[in-house]
This record gives sequence, C-alpha cells and structure tokens, in this order.
Amino acid sequence: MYIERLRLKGFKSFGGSHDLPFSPGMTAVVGPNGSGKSNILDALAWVLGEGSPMKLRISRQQELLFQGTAASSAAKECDVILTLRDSDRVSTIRRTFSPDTGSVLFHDGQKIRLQDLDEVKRMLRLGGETFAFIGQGEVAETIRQRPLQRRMRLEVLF
Amino acid sequence: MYIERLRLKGFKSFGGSHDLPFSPGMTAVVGPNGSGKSNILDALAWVLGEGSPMKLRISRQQELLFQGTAASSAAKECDVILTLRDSDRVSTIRRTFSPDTGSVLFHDGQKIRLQDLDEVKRMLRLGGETFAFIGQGEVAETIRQRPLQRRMRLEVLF
Amino acid sequence: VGTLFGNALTDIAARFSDLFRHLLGGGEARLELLEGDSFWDSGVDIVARPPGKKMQSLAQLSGGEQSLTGISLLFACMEVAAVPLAVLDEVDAALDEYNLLRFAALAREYATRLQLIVMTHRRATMERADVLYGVTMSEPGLSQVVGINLEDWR
Amino acid sequence: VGTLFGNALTDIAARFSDLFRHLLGGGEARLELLEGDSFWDSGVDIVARPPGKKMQSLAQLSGGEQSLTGISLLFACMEVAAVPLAVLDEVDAALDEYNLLRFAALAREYATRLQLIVMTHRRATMERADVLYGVTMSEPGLSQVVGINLEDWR
Ligand SMILES: Nc1ncnc2c1ncn2[C@@H]1O[C@H](COP(=O)(O)OP(=O)(O)OP(=O)(O)O)[C@@H](O)[C@H]1O
Ligand SMILES: Nc1ncnc2c1ncn2[C@@H]1O[C@H](COP(=O)(O)OP(=O)(O)OP(=O)(O)O)[C@@H](O)[C@H]1O
Ligand SMILES: [Mg+2]
Ligand SMILES: [Mg+2]
Repeated sequence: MYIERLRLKGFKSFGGSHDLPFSPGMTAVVGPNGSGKSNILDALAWVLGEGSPMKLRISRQQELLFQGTAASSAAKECDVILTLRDSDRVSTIRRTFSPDTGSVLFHDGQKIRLQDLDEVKRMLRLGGETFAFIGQGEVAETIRQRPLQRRMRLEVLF
Repeated sequence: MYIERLRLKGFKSFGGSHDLPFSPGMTAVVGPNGSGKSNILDALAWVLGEGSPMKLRISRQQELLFQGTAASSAAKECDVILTLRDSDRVSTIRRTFSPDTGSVLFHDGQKIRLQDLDEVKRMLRLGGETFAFIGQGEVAETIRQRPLQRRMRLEVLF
Repeated sequence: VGTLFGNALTDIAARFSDLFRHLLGGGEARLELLEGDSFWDSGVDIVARPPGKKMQSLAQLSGGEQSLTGISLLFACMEVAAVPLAVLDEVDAALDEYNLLRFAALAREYATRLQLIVMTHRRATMERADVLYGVTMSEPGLSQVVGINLEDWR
Repeated sequence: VGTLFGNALTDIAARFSDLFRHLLGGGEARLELLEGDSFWDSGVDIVARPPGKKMQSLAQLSGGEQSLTGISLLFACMEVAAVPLAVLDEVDAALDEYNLLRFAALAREYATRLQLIVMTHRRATMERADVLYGVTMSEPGLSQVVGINLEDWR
C-alpha cells in the first residue's frame, strides 16, 4: 500500500490546484524556509483524519484555507484528495472544508464520518498511519514520552 | 566585559582538566554528535548560577560529575572556573560540586552564596546573562512564550 | 500484557537494538516493559547507551544522539507493525555529516520496503531519493511544487 | 509600565523590526504591549509577517521563519540591554542555505559589539568565527577540545 498521488486545492499556502505523484520508494521534498514543505505533511495528516489544531499548526479551522496573496484571492474552500494504491487496487480518501459546510470526508466517492475513517484505514493497513508522521522538531520527542504514553502509542499498532 | 577563558575539571564528559581561552569576538564550537559541545554551554550556565536540572539536562546533581570511561576513572568532584575581563579589570567566578560538600561558589577567591552571585553579575553587567543562553532546539521557544512570561523575562534586563 | 502485543514488543526491542547499534556504530539500546500494580503504572521504558559511554538517563543524550535513538525506534516499530508509509519532516536536522550519511543510507534501504516522504535541507538525504520535489513560492505567499530531475541535479 | 522598561521596549521593538526585515528580506515585525486590568493580564505580544504574506498567528510561521524571528528578537534585546555575551547552541539548524548566510553575516557583525559563542554544524557559521574549537572524544566517553587554525581550515 502506498500513496500514489496527492491533490491539493486551496489548502494553506497551496492556492489554486496542485497534483503531486509520489514514488512508492523515497520522495524528498526540498525548498527554502517558509515555502510550504511542512504544509504538505499537514495536508497528508489532515486528509487521513488528523484533528488536533496543534498538530496541524492552526488555531482556527479557517486557517486551513488559502489566505490569498497580493495577486491571488483567498480560497473559500479547501480540498485534499489522496489516491492510495495496493498492487492493482486503487482507492481515494478526500477531505474538504468550508466555513459553511465544515469538514466533509469521502472514501471512494462515498461520504463517510470521521469515525468510519478508522475502519477504512485499518482495511488499507494504515491503522497506525499518524504513528509514522514525524513533524518538524519532533524526532527526539518520541523518546521523551512517559513510559505509559509510549506503551499506548505502540499498542495501537497491533 | 567578555569571557576570557573557561577551565573545566571533571564536569560532565570533560574528565581531567581543560583550559579554553575564548575570543572577545566570535568563537565557534564544532564537533560530532555527542562529543561535548552542549556540555560546554551547560558549564557556562552552571558556573553563572543556573540551577534548573532541566536546563542543565540532568536528573541528579551527581550527573554533573564525569562518570568515567573504560580507561579513566570517574571524578569525585567537578570544578569550573570562569575568567571575565572588562578592559583591564579581571575577575573570576568559580563553582565546585562534590557529593560531600555540595555546590560551592567563589568570586575572586572569596566564597559567596548563590544569592550574592546576582549582585556580582549585575556589577559585571551580566544581569540578564542566562537571557542570552539559547540551548539546543530552543531558539523558536523564545517566540512561543505567553505574553506575560515574555514581559517578565524582558523586564529583568532593565 | 496481551500476547500479541507482548510478542510484538519483543520483536520491536530486537530490531531497535540492531538499528541503534547500526546507526551509532555500537553501544546498546533496550526496551523494558515496566509492570506496575495497575495498568496505569505500567509502560514501555527506553534504555540507550552510545558506544563507549556508561549507562545514563535519556536526558543526558546529546541532541544528535536523541534523534538517532528516536529514528531507530521509529524504523523498528514500522518494520514490525508493517506500517506502509512514513512522512519525516527534517528528522536529519541535528545530525553531523557522518551520522547524516548513516541515516540517509538507512532511509534508502527502508524505502525498498515502505514508502518514505522526507522534508529536508540536507544534501546527502536529497541525493538518495527516487523522486525530488522542489517547493517554492511562485509569488510571495503562494506555494508551487516542481519536480526536479535527479540526474541533472546530481 | 515603568518608564525605564517602557522606553526600552520601544527601542527593542524598533530594532526587532529592523533585524526581522534584514534577516527575512522584508515583511514586518512588531512588539505590542498588552495592558490588562491587572499586572497579570498584561504582557508583551509578538506580531510577525514574512515578506509577501498576510498577517497570521505565530504558529503558522514555518520552522525556519520561527528561528529567524527568535534570532531577531534576541539580538534586538541584547543590543538595547547591552548584554555583553551570548551562547547560542545550534540556532542555525533549521535555516536553509540562503537564510544561513544572512544569519552568519549578522552574527559576524554583532561579534564586533558583544561576545558570541556558537555551537554549530553549519559551515557558513564556522567560517565566520574568530576562533574555532573542535570537540572530539579522545577516547569514547572523554571529551577533548582542540583549537583549529582557521587559515588551514578555510
Ligand atoms: N492558510 C494559509 N494560507 C496561506 N499561507 C499559509 C497558510 N497557512 C500557513 N501559510 C504559510 O505557509 C508558510 C509556512 O509553510 P511551511 O511551514 O510549510 O514552510 P516550510 O517549507 O516547512 O519551511 P521551513 O524549512 O522553515 O520549515 C508560512 O510562511 C505561512 O505564511
Ligand atoms: N556526567 C557525565 N559524565 C560523562 N559523560 C557525560 C556526562 N553527562 C553527559 N555526558 C555525555 O555527554 C554526551 C553529550 O554531550 P553533548 O550533549 O555536549 O553533545 P553535543 O556535542 O552537543 O552533540 P550534538 O551535536 O548531538 O548536540 C552524551 O553522550 C553523554 O554521554
Ligand atoms: Mg517546515
Ligand atoms: Mg548539542
């Protein structure tokens, strides 16, 4: 199972539409400070169900929407589509947000609730997926957890 | 006012005696991971009165003492001497620790208490000295403080 | 402890120890299950000792040593739990040139078994990727992603 | 607010804004005194906007932008409060090559007015030092410091 492509629209600094195919092996994302690299990690975490404002580095849901620039207008909604491939099976997870509708999730075109997403992720063997999402400056944090916290994070993988 | 030299004996990974003259301008300290660079910052903070185990990255005072290696025996006490120069005036601040005597401070050879050190530092215009000690991974923390905490740290400088 | 988790923990501990020794060139690393009176005082403790050094608390490890220990544990868990993908945002920032090369080689090796997406500023890591994306601001405030041809770049 | 601190804060804010624009090549940064009903609700707030971007919260700044903002505030305070020395442990770790050069040049400039001791793995910072120390382990577990002749090294 791997991420075949990520499509972003109006998500954080990614105004307009963007389409990123990923390698099933190693993809490196490089670029100057403030260019948008960590925003790509945020998009991947968000579409896979991440809900913590701290992890997403926002203080209001509104801050997920492209705020606009001198030349481009702000987005009214944001839309992230993840295409996952497992040998010949392909499935998509999609998440949109707008202030009117709130956040809406889809799996292969069907609307689902957030709690249904856990089941979908287990089917795709992505159960512990946010386990292996390490935010900037957090790599040493994995060893600074208290023993019980560490145990609980590990148990969810099995 | 600047640090003319730092002498370390038995402090953390610095077993034996070490004598480091510093430039009044810019001194860069380089070396592999785990070689002892941050331990030098700890020595400078400690001799200038730092008492927080978290800032010193220890859990017991004992951990200030050189723990020994296969070839060198552990230290029974640690001793840090800081020589400060202000044009033609020179003064020293010294701090020693051993499990029997605890931590002892000296200024120009005279034993002083920790609270006296604040006065000595003010005289040397080092009042806010730990203000400008930025530990590893802490540079972004200076902007993540709450407004009141930030105000109190700034006020101590004036 | 449930046997499933108990067995997995034994496997993770074994891999963690191997990876730690591989990344740091020696030393030892262990996972210990603390069995308290109740569920709430039990947990998983980490013991890590860099090569040639005495046993000490995790807080005494240097910044780079903490990163390497965290990376070892992460890769060990991903392998044993068959986690298919990881996204790592500048996990190589605190590493010296020597440890950076060991990390980059490890990432290259693991990328044959699972998908890795890494954000980085370090050249050694970029050079070992299969696909390289450059993120820039096409106008201030607007991100743009362009594929970089690795052959040209190397 | 005491007038001494109030005046100092105005000076710090002015320098902070200058240094921020210098390091990031534009944008704006401000310090705002929050006056609450009591002393406990008042404080000093930071507003920072990178060049070409809209006003946003500090949490939305990137890792590198947060480092540059922290460095600007630190140098501004050191200058106004006449703090004679600073010890900076890998403050340049999150910077890209371009911002690293700007930081290294700024450190070089400030080192004419105050003493700077910096721990670093980045070449651009090492190259601008007056004195360079190498820390190694003469035997595993035992630190040793050797002076490095900058001429040979450059
Ligand atoms: N909703 C939004 N609309 C527009 N821009 C946004 C939004 N949220 C965040 N940003 C911008 O994204 C930028 C940060 O991007 P990001 O954290 O991904 O940078 P980065 O490439 O990871 O940089 P670094 O190398 O410093 O870590 C910030 O400068 C911020 O202005
Ligand atoms: N009391 C002690 N006795 C002996 N060694 C110690 C003691 N306290 C800490 N150490 C050792 O010092 C080492 C860490 O040193 P330090 O944190 O200064 O490394 P560093 O050069 O800053 O590395 P990095 O580049 O990874 O930040 C640890 O490996 C630890 O074993
Ligand atoms: Mg980032
Ligand atoms: Mg260090």
